[in-house]
Amino acid sequence: IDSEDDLLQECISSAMPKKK
Amino acid sequence: PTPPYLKWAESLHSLLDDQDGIHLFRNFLKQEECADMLDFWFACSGFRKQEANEGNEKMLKLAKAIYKKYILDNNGIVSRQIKPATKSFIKDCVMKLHIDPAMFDQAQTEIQTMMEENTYPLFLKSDIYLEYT
Repeated sequence: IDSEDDLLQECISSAMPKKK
Repeated sequence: PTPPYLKWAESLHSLLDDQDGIHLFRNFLKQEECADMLDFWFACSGFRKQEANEGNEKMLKLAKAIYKKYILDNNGIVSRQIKPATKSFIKDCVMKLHIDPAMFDQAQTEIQTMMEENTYPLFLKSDIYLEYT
């Protein structure tokens, strides 16, 4: 379950804009 | 130059293009108990972006994780905003292992429309936003 959540979190973060 | 918080009021897109804007909007959604909508929106974007450099197995795992967390439970805030036809399309893709980078696009559009018409205008009138400005 943990790794599924990690995968999801990583996916969400990858779509966020980078700090300017 | 225009301060970021004024840009946030131009469109949902300008808001979601700024880290601080996302953070504040998420706090607002959390208060309204619908932060999952924003997480889902970003998960869909991330899913589409990963396609080029990730293996199929990881894509499948991720598609299943998104499906399970946001769509499977019909009482979830995201699931309630997505049309039944869109949900069964995604379910079909997951069950038949037809993993496609665009499989969540329609669902993402539906959630985005919901945010544009509902939570985003509310956010611009909220105390959280007004206090920040």
